[in-house]
Amino acid sequence: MERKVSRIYLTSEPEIIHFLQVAWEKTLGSGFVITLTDGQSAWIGTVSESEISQEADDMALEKEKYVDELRKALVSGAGPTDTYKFNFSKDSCQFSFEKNLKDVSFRLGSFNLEKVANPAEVIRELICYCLDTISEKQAKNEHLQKENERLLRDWNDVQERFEKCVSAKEAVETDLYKRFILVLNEKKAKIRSLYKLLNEVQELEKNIEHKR
Amino acid sequence: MERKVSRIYLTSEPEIIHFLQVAWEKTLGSGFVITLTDGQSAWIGTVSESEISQEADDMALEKEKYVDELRKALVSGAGPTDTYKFNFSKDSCQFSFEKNLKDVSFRLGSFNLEKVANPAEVIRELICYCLDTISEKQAKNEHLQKENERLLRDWNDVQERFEKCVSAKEAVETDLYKRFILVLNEKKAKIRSLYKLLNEVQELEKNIEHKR
Amino acid sequence: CPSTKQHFARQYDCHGDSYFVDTDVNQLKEVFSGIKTPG
Repeated sequence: MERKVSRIYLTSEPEIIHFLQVAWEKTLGSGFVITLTDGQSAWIGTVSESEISQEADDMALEKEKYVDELRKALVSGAGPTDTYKFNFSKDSCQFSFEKNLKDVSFRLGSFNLEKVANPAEVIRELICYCLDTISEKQAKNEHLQKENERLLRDWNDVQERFEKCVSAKEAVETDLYKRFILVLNEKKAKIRSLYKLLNEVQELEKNIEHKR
Repeated sequence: MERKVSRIYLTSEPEIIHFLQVAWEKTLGSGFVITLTDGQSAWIGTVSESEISQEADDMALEKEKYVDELRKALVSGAGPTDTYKFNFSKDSCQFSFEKNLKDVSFRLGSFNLEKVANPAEVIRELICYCLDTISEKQAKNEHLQKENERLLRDWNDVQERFEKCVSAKEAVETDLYKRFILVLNEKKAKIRSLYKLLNEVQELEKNIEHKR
Repeated sequence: CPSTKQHFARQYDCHGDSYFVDTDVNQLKEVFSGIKTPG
């Protein structure tokens, strides 16, 4: 089951924070339970899939698009505070909400809620859910933190091996060049001495020929 | 300011979850505000630094050790549920707690609380704190997740470079040897041709000498 | 011209390395870099 608690302000009581809890099984569009509380009283209502479809039809919206609007208004809780207007009549227990678009308000939905006989239980359950969520997220953070530390250690390890490899490659090259130069220069010394010998032999022969 | 909300069960009402909020400025030992609520009523009390020192003295404990015990009992919220016993008298508004050690209970502390005239406000503030904490941890979660993905990409990147370096190191030796052999063989060919020429010159001289 | 060709052929091998003058790291690296595809 998915659940989300958000803060809202009612047009009728703008100075008092209210809390809206929306809970659904598979998808928001398949129906949800809505709970409203001011920290003292609580009201609860169930919105069925057919009611959602009916609202979407009434608004000439595709059901998916309507559910998306519901999600933004009731679940997401983000965005500027004046994007949505929430109304609740404690007499009729009618909860309704509108979307504000450039000074024009569009009615988004309207649900009947029932006053809860034992609001303390609902409020305790809501606080428990919040504390469980905090623990869950804290555990996830600790796990991610450990993962990150491990990844950083692994990166440092590979980076060190990479740097050693680069140094080793440079050392191999340097060493090979040294050896090559030694061998080649030996051969060049040999060539120089053979040339010298050849010249001397050719010079000697010229002298003998000349004397003869 | 630091704050922590935890769930407790009172010995007098074991079937009803209560919530304990402890808030402190610098350190727990410098004094704290304790709030108790059952989701319907709320009680609040301030515990000063001198009261904490007095309790520690009464228990013949070092203040630091006593504050540590306070932290484990009132703030940490972890550990087996039967490690601590919480008592609260709604008549006297006296809140006390004990630590259980091998079937023996040790009185840890006792504070006077006052019933709050407007519990809804306290409850709303507590829920707001919980929702803020959830948002904070969710944001941290997302940040750590992004970090995690970045570190993984970096690791993959350096691992790839390391593997390329290992291959390159193996290839460079082979490649240099191949080039060296080509250049060396040129020198050897030159030496052979010089030897051949020298032999021919010496042979020619012998023939001329012989004919003469 | 032919005489220049002959002169260079006497002094240098086909990879540009001198037969007579000792080589060093830089010169050898230059000679190696000129070898296109070592066999």
